[in-house]
Amino acid sequence: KVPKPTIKRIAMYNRFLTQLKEEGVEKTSSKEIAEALNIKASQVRKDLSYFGEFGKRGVGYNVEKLLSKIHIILGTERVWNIAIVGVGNLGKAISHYPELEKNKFRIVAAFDVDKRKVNSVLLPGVVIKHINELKDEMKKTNFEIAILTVSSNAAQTVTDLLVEAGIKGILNFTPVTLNVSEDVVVENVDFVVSLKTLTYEIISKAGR
Amino acid sequence: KVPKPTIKRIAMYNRFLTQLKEEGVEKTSSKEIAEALNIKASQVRKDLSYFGEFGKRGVGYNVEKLLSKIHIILGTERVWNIAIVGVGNLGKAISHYPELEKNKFRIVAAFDVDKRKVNSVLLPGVVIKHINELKDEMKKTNFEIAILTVSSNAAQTVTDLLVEAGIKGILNFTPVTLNVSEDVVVENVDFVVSLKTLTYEIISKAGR
Ligand SMILES: NC(=O)c1ccc[n+]([C@@H]2O[C@H](COP(=O)([O-])OP(=O)(O)OC[C@H]3O[C@@H](n4cnc5c(N)ncnc54)[C@H](O)[C@@H]3O)[C@@H](O)[C@H]2O)c1
Ligand SMILES: NC(=O)c1ccc[n+]([C@@H]2O[C@H](COP(=O)([O-])OP(=O)(O)OC[C@H]3O[C@@H](n4cnc5c(N)ncnc54)[C@H](O)[C@@H]3O)[C@@H](O)[C@H]2O)c1
Repeated sequence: KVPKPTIKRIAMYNRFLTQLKEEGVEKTSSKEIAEALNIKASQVRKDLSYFGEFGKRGVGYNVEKLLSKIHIILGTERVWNIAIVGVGNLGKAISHYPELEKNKFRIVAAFDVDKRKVNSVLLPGVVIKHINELKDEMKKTNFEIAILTVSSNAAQTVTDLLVEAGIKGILNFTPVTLNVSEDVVVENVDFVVSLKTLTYEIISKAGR
Repeated sequence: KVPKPTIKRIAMYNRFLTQLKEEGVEKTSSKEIAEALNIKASQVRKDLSYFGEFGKRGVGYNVEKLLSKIHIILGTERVWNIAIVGVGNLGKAISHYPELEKNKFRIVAAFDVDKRKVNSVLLPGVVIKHINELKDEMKKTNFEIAILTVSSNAAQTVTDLLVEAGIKGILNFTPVTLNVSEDVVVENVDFVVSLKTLTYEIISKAGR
């Protein structure tokens, strides 16, 4: 089993390589990738070695080839249909984030319970539906991932609906630990953990 | 130097131990912490070993003691004053997130350029100021961390103002790679990296 930090780093290599490709760069090295992410070059080589042989020692990597291999590893060579569940401040900010479309994550559905929001347009072609229409809408739009941005008190009930409707993955922004069945994957996002990493770095720089 | 994934995990142990303390649990073990985070118990022991001896082998850890040691490691035993810079959808959602106050991160200032938002109240005691008042406001409210949630095209200019005013750390939500001076720490938050980890887990479960 590949450790989770390795997968997270590979997703970051994906972002850096995409930037290189957009700038027309054809070759790169583990040293260059490592410098962009402030890690050691040996870490880059170790991470990639989980997935077979890439590039030749001393010659570096072909950007295009490495990028397409990483897309296959992460499953991001194809489009993923996703739904925003809970269209409050956070749900709205997430749905308009340009990096989603750029990475082939297409928002195809959105849900809420607030009467003022239901039936309004969130994005071109995406009308906010009532949460009770989840099952029908999933069949119609065929989304496999839900971004959960409902208020905390609704998190588990809404998750139960998603699991019952056959969701494959949930990106959970609520501070609630979700209970799901074996076949569903949950990934939690909590920027407070990043804030604590920041405080650690600030006090380390200042010399304890 | 302690690896960054170790610091991230220690921040997550902090969250789990806080939950245990709230439930009145006095003792825990590396096995119990590991299960909550879906990692190996040896990883927990290895992470903590960077910072000296904790708990006795076979006896486990005292929750209260371990929690206070982790607070000292992360620098979270005290209150940190922070500012929200850019009060759009994302800035608003972040400022109302209850986990901030719970973890002693206090929002003391907020900035924007939109005339409709400047001088309005974001939170009790926090009025949104114009970005031009950054320096004066930082002296008055003494914030050390800025949460950057401005539109992408303003990210670097606003960062330059923050660095000049003496900011210590920036939590960057924009997709722009920020240039800062040596003494400033930047931590980037990008949920798209989490989405790619999610797709990896979904295709791994489905068996390639
Ligand atoms: N992880 C993070 O970094 C982070 C940051 C900020 C906020 N949050 C969390 O994200 C969530 C959303 O925050 P927000 O500021 O946008 O809150 P909000 O109150 O603005 O939005 C919540 C939305 O969920 C909807 N909702 C409530 N019950 C529902 C249900 N049963 N089905 C469908 N929709 C329902 C509401 O009508 C509302 O539109 C909260 O749980 C908050 O704690 C997380
Ligand atoms: N990292 C993530 O996970 C994530 C998710 C969603 C959005 N985003 C990013 O976060 C940022 C905010 O997103 P949003 O949806 O809230 O956008 P928004 O347009 O709703 O908010 C941006 C705010 O910044 C203000 N602003 C613009 N220029 C400014 C300046 N010079 N000084 C101070 N304030 C200024 C605007 O007036 C507005 O209020 C964007 O950069 C977006 O790409 C990141």
